[in-house]
Amino acid sequence: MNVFRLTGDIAHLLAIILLLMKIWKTRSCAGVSGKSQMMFALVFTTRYLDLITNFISLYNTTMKMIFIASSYGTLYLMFLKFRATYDSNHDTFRMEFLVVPVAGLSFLVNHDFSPLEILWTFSIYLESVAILPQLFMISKTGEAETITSHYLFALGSYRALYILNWVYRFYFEGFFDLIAVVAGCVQTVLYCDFFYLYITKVWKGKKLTLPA
Amino acid sequence: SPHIRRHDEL
Repeated sequence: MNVFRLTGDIAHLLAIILLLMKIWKTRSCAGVSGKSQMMFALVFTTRYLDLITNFISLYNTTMKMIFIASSYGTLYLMFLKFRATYDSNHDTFRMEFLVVPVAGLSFLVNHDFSPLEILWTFSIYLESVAILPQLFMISKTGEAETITSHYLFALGSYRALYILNWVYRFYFEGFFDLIAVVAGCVQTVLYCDFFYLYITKVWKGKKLTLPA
Repeated sequence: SPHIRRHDEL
């Protein structure tokens, strides 16, 4: 564990808490993509199957369980409890355009052709693009609530911090996972446009709106 | 050596 990985994990946890708080406090999931959230639940489910097969640390197990539980909690709030507030008209990104190619790629490019390893690879690839329906939704409506933009900033920062963690681990531990690194870089690049808008608008106290 | 990878990251 190093400081980049720890702050990355904290940013990830903070993002999830921010989203749950936004939905709970406003009693609404308006502006949140149910498709991105469904894919995040799929990401955690397929990645953390190793909870059953091997133990790494109490920290690792606890965080994995929190991530899985919170992702299904978010789906419960969006699709059951506050279903009426779900903005499905603007959530039109086609999930199969991401899930199908990602599933194919995880069969072709993986560390080991075994079920758990293919599912792990699938989750890494899917996570890298799972935010696209959310970003697409913001581009359609042209704006995001401030709390939603804080959520996205925390969520995007997490993988950016992981890149620093991988640089650190490469130099100090000789650890290098090409699949995670490439997918993590793709994931971070997808946020760049959002990061720019967030820093130039939200940090100056304005709402996140897209240039016309 | 081929062995089951332990993914220790989240």
